[in-house]
Amino acid sequence: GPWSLAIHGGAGVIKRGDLTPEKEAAYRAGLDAAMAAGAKVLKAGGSSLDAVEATVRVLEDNPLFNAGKGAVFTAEGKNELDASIMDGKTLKAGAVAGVTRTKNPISLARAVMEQSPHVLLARDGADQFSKEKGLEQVDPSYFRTEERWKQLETWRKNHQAALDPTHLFG
Amino acid sequence: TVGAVALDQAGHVAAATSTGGMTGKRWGRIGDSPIIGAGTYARDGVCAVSATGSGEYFIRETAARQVCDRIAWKGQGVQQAGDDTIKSIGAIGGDGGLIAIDGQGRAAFSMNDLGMYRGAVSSAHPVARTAIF
Repeated sequence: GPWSLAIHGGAGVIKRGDLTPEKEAAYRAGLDAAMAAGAKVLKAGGSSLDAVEATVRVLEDNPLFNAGKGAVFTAEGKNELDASIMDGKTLKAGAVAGVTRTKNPISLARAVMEQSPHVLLARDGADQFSKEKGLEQVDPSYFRTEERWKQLETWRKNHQAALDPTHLFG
Repeated sequence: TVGAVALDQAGHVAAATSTGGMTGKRWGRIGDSPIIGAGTYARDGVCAVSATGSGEYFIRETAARQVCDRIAWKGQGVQQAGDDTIKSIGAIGGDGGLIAIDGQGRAAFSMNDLGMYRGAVSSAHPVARTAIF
């Protein structure tokens, strides 16, 4: 039957002049690669759950996007990652918050949904669950990119976020 | 934040979202991404949603669930439901965007920000399309 996939790589103050043609091409290539992964699952008759996980894993591995590798930093200079997934057929869902060592947080969210009675696990407990269930572990430094570190330094310098009520919380 | 929503050939929908959060976040702050009903929601025959934006506002407006409820309870189309949900977030000071598909796989993109990295591909439109601004 028919299948369909839609993806996003984050919203924000992306002004037309900000992106060089090369950067724009890189973002579009990243989106295309993610869609190719999800479409491959759907074309082969695979489940929408497998498709969204495969798609998000590609985006998590691409340092251009704020998830997995290339995630933004906390005020303390750490990467704390959040993810969630939901199955429209069963209404089962899984989520993790504040995880620091799982290479692909979306797969950990799926493990919470399928291998625990819970919906949401957080921080060191989620990290421990990830290890116990054999998710691929990485050193926290894996998520770091120079570009995101510079964004944190800029944020620390002028705390624009504190002045902007919409981003009052960081 | 990144996200995906899909309809498979058996007619089932699913949604997924993943993020690093916001630069400079403190106190273990989390936003809408790991909260079912706010950043992610899916229900067969109705819709699947993944959101991205200032989480506190998406949480308080239960954005992802709101899109689905507008379709299920008010009979709105998926684009209208997405646009009205983002409007409700903007009304309380939030900004961002969301992607959604309905139970038939029709995709919608809604935002009140300057841009959102986004794309769509389907059996009806096998050539993937991307957009930013």
